[in-house]
Amino acid sequence: ERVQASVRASLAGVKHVVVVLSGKGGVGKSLVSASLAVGLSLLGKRAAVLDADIHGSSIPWMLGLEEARVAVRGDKLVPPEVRGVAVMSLELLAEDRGAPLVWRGPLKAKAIIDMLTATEWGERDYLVVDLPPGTGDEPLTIAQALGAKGGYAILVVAPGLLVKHVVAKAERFARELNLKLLGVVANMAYFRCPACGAVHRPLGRLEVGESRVLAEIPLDPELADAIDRGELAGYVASSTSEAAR
Amino acid sequence: ERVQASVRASLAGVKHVVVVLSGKGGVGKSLVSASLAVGLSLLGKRAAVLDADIHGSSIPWMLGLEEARVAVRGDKLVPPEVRGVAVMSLELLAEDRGAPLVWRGPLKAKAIIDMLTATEWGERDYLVVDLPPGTGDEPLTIAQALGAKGGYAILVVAPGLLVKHVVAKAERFARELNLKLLGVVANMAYFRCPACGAVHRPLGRLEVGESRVLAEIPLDPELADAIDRGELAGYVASSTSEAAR
Ligand SMILES: Nc1ncnc2c1ncn2[C@@H]1O[C@H](COP(=O)(O)OP(=O)(O)O)[C@@H](O)[C@H]1O
Ligand SMILES: Nc1ncnc2c1ncn2[C@@H]1O[C@H](COP(=O)(O)OP(=O)(O)O)[C@@H](O)[C@H]1O
Ligand SMILES: [Zn+2]
Repeated sequence: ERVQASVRASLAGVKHVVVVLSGKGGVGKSLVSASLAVGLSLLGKRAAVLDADIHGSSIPWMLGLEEARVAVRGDKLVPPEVRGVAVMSLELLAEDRGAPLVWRGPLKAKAIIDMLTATEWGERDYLVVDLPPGTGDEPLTIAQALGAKGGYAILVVAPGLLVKHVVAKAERFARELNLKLLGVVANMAYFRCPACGAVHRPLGRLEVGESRVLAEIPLDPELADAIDRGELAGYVASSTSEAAR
Repeated sequence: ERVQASVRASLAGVKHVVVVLSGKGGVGKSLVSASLAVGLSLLGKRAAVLDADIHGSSIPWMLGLEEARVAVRGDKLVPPEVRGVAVMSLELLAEDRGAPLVWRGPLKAKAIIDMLTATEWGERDYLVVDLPPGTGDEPLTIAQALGAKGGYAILVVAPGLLVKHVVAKAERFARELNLKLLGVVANMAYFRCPACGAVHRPLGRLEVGESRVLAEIPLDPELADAIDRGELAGYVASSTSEAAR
């Protein structure tokens, strides 16, 4: 198909694609996508992150890019960078930031794929893709257009109902797309009281079955504060805390 | 329009409709919808709750109804009840619970509206409707079909980025539909350490501007546990805790 050929051409310099999935919204999928890309860059890899969440991702705000502009070179879009990480999002193209892009789902998915092919990614070891929540047709359409065959997938979960169902659906999703599911990142997994050190699980226990848990991220007020200030990249870089892994 | 007439006929015995909104998924919208309906019933009101979240709502599981069946009387569907609250959800009609209903958005919205008109609601003081997350075309289509003019709306938020944007969008949504926005329920607002009593805000501060905060619900491991066991109704009934308001 013509779309796949132009996507492949624009991703020619990208070695590995890592898609980040979640069963529902609000579990920290954007947080993990942005942190992973920054973490890879701090390890000396060339990384980029694509916000492909049609329901609106907070990646530009978490990384302090709400005022950033996308440059144009020839017919290509040149993404802004934070600590060496190229960041691309429909939000960066919108005139009025934060205003709802009131398009219907399929139109937005097409706009994200057009943006992806128009972007100059250059040479990257990793492209991290923040997919829409769920394992239905929205994330499927985008992951298929990416032609991410042979790529990787990471599932982000928070403790709560039906996590076992979510893990099973994510495994099916990864198989269908020929992706290797690296494992599960358990976010908001516990809270260590700063006053007395006691550890609690406010959202309950996490049951992921036999899946590999890549990391447990605690609920962390310092992390929440860094996100609010658009300083996630600084937090990941400087932090010795558990949350930064 | 013909759809509106049949919706109005099936809701003839319902005095007030309360729609529950959220900016994103995972903030506790289903939890608040189910708790509100149970709370109203405990106050002696006749209440019902409709799961209209096309991305899948956990209301049947939270209320322990995963094995419940919907009865048929004539050409009407008779919803199961928990503590006097009638509960209706596409999940209760699906053969294989928890399997993804892989329909596209617009098809699911139509299925929910058909289910709503086919249900025998009877005489109810309140019908609580758990809408899809966001303020875009999905919740708009369903809220318009409900003909909820003159009804009420409640916004559920959790601390985090862009909450001010979410509040502004919800106000616009309520105005467009001629709904009275009663206020904001702030969920996961704080955590009181069971070991030492210190209060923390793991997800950060909540900034809702001038909106009325109807209730602050803490992160509560007992609540999470009750939800996991399908015992939310029991928790709301027995609990003197802050979470139950
Ligand atoms: N471990 C954590 N500690 C504190 N706050 C968190 C944590 N994980 C997520 N958050 C907050 O929760 C909100 C949701 O995270 P986000 O990554 O946007 O979720 P998703 O992409 O799954 O919708 C963000 O505003 C963020 O501030
Ligand atoms: N205050 C709370 N304390 C503990 N767990 C909570 C709280 N609020 C929500 N949860 C958990 O978070 C998850 C998400 O809640 P849910 O109502 O399904 O969100 P939404 O409908 O907005 O997607 C549920 O699994 C529930 O167990
Ligand atoms: Zn403590």
